[in-house]
Amino acid sequence: MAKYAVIGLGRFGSTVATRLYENGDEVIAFDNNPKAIDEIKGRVSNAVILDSTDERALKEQGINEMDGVILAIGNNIEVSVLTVVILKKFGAGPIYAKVDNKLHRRIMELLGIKNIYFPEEQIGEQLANSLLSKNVLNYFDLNQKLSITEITVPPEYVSKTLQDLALPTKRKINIIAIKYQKLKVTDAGENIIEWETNDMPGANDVIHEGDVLVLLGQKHEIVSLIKEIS
Amino acid sequence: MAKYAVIGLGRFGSTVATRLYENGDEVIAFDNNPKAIDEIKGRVSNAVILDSTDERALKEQGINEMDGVILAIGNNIEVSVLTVVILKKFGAGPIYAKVDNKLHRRIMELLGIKNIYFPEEQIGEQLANSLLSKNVLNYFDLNQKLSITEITVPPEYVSKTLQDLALPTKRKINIIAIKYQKLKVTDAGENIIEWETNDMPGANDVIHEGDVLVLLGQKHEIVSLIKEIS
Ligand SMILES: Nc1ncnc2c1ncn2[C@@H]1O[C@H](COP(=O)(O)OP(=O)(O)OP(=O)(O)O)[C@@H](O)[C@H]1O
Ligand SMILES: Nc1ncnc2c1ncn2[C@@H]1O[C@H](COP(=O)(O)OP(=O)(O)OP(=O)(O)O)[C@@H](O)[C@H]1O
Repeated sequence: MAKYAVIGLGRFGSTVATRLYENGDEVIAFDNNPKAIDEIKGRVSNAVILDSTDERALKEQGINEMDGVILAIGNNIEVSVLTVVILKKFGAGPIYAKVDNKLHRRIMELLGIKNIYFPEEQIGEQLANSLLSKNVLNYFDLNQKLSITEITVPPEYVSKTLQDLALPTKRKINIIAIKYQKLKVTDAGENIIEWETNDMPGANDVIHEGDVLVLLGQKHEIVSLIKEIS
Repeated sequence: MAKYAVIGLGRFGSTVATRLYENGDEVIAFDNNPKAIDEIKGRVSNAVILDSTDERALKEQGINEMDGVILAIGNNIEVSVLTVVILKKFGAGPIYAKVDNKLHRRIMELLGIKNIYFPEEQIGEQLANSLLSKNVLNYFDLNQKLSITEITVPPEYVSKTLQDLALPTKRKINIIAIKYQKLKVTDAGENIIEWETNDMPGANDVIHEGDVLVLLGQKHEIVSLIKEIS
């Protein structure tokens, strides 16, 4: 069980704080707005009214005994920067910082922060990439080189086995899961369609119309496959 | 090549608009702030000053001839809702809506919007989950059931082959990639360490100390594995 401090309880900070607590970690939440503290009580280990630029208060709260500090004050670059300087002075960390704009991110990079989060940009890119094609239901950059995508099965794949397709050999793309629809009967005797996932696809598995393929591969391979099947 | 309208050019909207354009799609960007329009000119197909609650202006711009409409006005629930009502009246869509808080999301759900984005919450959860353990470098929910995680290799895995570990059989978890460090010599004759990715791991591949494993599996299996190796 790890111990984290979350400074700033806006939408990002409060999400991180409560989720970490639900995951079983110890979470101390800080904010200088009493209302934010009231709202989060009971959903974290401890919630304390505190100004993040108050060195002594941070020290008293044991900020350098944490396994990590999440700095979730995006809107005020000055406060965010001053807080980082104080945290670094105490050797507190690692620091996970949320930023609100490109300048803010650049400043955090220059301060040596490695874990930077810019939600609007990250989710904006994810949406744009998932719209690469009508057939793309989902798209992630796993890291700088690898991407994962979920696509509806193109007509030319239907009735082929994974071995026929030979995506790994031909395109260096792995089919890591196949989602398919299954007809079920409810307890009420109703016929319904439910989605199931085959997360261990085998070479002899056959692809059916309406299936969804989950693919992993190098980004440019994934993107070129997507453009080809559209 | 698809045609998209992006309404609202804040950080989320401008990211989506410019990224879609870079991806090769036709993008018409709308905002009622002339400054936002100036800033994005040249990075989208067309940028037009427009109030999203102006039915006639939207119609004149051909809003119902789009392959999709991205509604990126989070801060003003009233404007956002009114715009959705107008878009639905024209049969424009599908609609991808950004929301700024839980109430806004609930309203969008009630209006029948299926593609809802709440960046602070989504990235907040992703960060919290990636902190499940010091050994977790990354964590995604691929969908409601499947998760992907990158973990540092636990000591008990070192020198074993993938076949030895038998993660798929024992835990229904797939090792979909292995990242490892490789010693290289630069043109300047320097020894440096670079990360490489084996994205087609084979049964006889051996795991080395310092490797990073990329795993895919059912969420509860992934989470229990993470808790075990911590
Ligand atoms: N000096 C400070 N010390 C402690 N908390 C602060 C300080 N300044 C601001 N906060 C708190 O940080 C929280 C987040 O701040 P703010 O809303 O400005 O940032 P944000 O990044 O836009 O938030 P969100 O996560 O909702 O996007 C607020 O609850 C605010 O009260
Ligand atoms: N009625 C309107 N018609 C067109 N554009 C509008 C309208 N109202 C607001 N906008 C624009 O929408 C953009 C985003 O608005 P706002 O910043 O309020 O939302 P946000 O969701 O907080 O943005 P961000 O994506 O930066 O988080 C702004 O550029 C603003 O000018």
